[in-house]
Amino acid sequence: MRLKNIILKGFKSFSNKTSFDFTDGLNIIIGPNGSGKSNVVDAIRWVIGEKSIKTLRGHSMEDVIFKGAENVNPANFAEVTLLFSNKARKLNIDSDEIEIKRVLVKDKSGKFYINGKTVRMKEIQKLLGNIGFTSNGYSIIQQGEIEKFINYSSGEKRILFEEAA
Amino acid sequence: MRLKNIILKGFKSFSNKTSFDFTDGLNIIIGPNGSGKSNVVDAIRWVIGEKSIKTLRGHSMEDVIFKGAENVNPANFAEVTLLFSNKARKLNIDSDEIEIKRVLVKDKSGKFYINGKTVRMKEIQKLLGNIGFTSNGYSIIQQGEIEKFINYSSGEKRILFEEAA
Amino acid sequence: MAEKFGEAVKNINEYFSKTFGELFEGGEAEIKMLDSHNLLETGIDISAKLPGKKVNSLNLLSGGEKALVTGALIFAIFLQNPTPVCIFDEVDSPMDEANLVRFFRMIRKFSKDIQFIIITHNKKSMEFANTLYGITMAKKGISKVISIEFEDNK
Amino acid sequence: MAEKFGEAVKNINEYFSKTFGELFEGGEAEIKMLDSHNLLETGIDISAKLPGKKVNSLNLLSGGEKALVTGALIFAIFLQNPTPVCIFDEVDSPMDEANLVRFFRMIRKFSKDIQFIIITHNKKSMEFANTLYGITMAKKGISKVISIEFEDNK
Ligand SMILES: Nc1ncnc2c1ncn2[C@@H]1O[C@H](COP(=O)(O)OP(=O)(O)OP(=O)(O)O)[C@@H](O)[C@H]1O
Ligand SMILES: Nc1ncnc2c1ncn2[C@@H]1O[C@H](COP(=O)(O)OP(=O)(O)OP(=O)(O)O)[C@@H](O)[C@H]1O
Ligand SMILES: [Mg+2]
Ligand SMILES: [Mg+2]
Repeated sequence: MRLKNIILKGFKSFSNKTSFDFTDGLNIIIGPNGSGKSNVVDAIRWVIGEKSIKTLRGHSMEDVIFKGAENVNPANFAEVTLLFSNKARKLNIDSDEIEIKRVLVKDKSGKFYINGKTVRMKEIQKLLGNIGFTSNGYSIIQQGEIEKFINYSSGEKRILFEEAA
Repeated sequence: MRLKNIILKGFKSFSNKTSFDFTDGLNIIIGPNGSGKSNVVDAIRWVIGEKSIKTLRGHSMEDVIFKGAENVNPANFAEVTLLFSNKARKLNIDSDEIEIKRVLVKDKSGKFYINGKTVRMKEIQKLLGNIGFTSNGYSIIQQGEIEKFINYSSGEKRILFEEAA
Repeated sequence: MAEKFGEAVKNINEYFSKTFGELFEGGEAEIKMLDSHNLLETGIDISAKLPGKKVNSLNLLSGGEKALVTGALIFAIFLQNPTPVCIFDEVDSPMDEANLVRFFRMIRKFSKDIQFIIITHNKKSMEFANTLYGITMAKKGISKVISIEFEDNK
Repeated sequence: MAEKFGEAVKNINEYFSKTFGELFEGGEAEIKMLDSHNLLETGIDISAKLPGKKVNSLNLLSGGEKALVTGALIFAIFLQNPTPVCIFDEVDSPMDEANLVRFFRMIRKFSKDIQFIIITHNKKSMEFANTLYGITMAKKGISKVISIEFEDNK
């Protein structure tokens, strides 16, 4: 099971609809400071159910909506879609491909979708939580966080191992 | 006024007496991971009066004493000496050179010296505090801390500017 | 349930010994339960001794050493319970070249079964890519992606 | 006393505009008091807008951008109240080469009056040194220093 594709639209610095396909193995993203690399990681964490805007470097949830640039208006909504390949049925849905989507429209509450069907955030977290792909587990290490496990208390380390067990 | 020389003896990974001279301008320190570069910064912060062992990456004050290596015994004490050039009398002591030293012997309380005379930590902090050279001000940025001011609350930012004023 | 936890910790400890030993070319590392009689609540402690050094506490380690220990821990957890996707954002920035190469060689082994998405600034790290993506901001404030695929690193 | 504080904040704000503009080749940045009528207790707020971008809050900036903003802030404070010695431990690690070069060019200007001690892994940064020190651990667990002096960077 792997991530095949991500589409970002109006998410942070990705004002225009941007799509990229991931391959098996080792995908490496490079680019200058501030070009949008960590924003892609934020987009993935956001769509798989990150609740804390602080860990997305924002103050309010609408901070993820593209705020505009020189001669470019702000976006009215942010949308991120992830497409997973599920031939081995590791995800608990009887479908070769699974698309999860999150949309936040200004001044409206957010919406979540699995294969086009409206769902609650919990369902996405549960679906992906079963294979260990959560926004705050050990499968995603954010910029500047590589030392975080070292500094965990013995109780926090326990929680890490409970997830691994 | 500048830092002319540092001598480390038994301080963290500097088991043998190690001396190096700093020059005017831009001194750059390089070396492999774990070779001791940040330990030099710790040594400087320690001798100018750092009180918090946590910011020196330790749990107890004696963590700064060399713990030994393969076939090498631990040291019995840690000692760091800084030599400042003071021709312009920016430091408030009538002396062309000022030497500050801190010693910590195992199971004993630490000692501080200015030009060989025993003093209290406060005196060193005051002497160097007057020229803004403190272990927790804006003149020393530790590894991993470059974002810290960005994350300060408005009250913490105020304290930073009070020191700058 | 609690036994499953105890079992997992023992396994991860053994894997950690291997991943740590490979990334540091020696040394010893251990993950243990602080109170193995209380599986429901015990905390976990991690200690590591680098080759030739006598320091056991993780906190005194250098920035690059801590990053590598964390890498060893994550790979040990993957051996016990892999996730299908792993995302690293600039975890190699404190590493020197020698450590970075060992770290990416280990990633390469795991990348047969785990899909990695890694952000880096380091030219050496880029050499390990199966697929490389460049993100640019030719138009100020607006991100754009281009991808460059190599097949020779597989 | 409080007036001295208000004066300093105003000056540093003007310096910050310059250092920020130089490091980012444009954009606007501001340091202001949240309550300029209460000099004794007012908090301080810092905002920055990078060239071509419309984002004003510092928290949304990237790792490299935050490091450069912090650099601009420290240099602005130095213009108001320099310290004789400044120590940076791997502050350039999140910076790309273009930003790193602008950052070190600014350090070079300040290094006529301020003594810098900088730790780095970056080959480009090393080129700016007046004096270079190598720290090694040929004997495991024991640090050793060698120094290499250039006179041509002054
Ligand atoms: N809602 C938004 N609208 C427009 N731009 C935004 C928004 N949120 C963040 N940005 C911009 O995105 C940029 C940061 O992007 P990101 O963190 O992905 O950079 P990066 O490529 O990871 O850089 P680095 O190499 O420095 O880590 C910042 O310049 C920020 O102003
Ligand atoms: N009291 C001590 N006795 C012996 N060795 C110690 C002591 N305290 C710390 N060390 C060792 O010093 C090393 C860390 O040194 P330091 O942090 O200076 O490395 P560094 O050169 O900054 O590396 P990096 O490039 O990874 O940041 C660690 O390996 C640690 O075990
Ligand atoms: Mg980033
Ligand atoms: Mg270091």
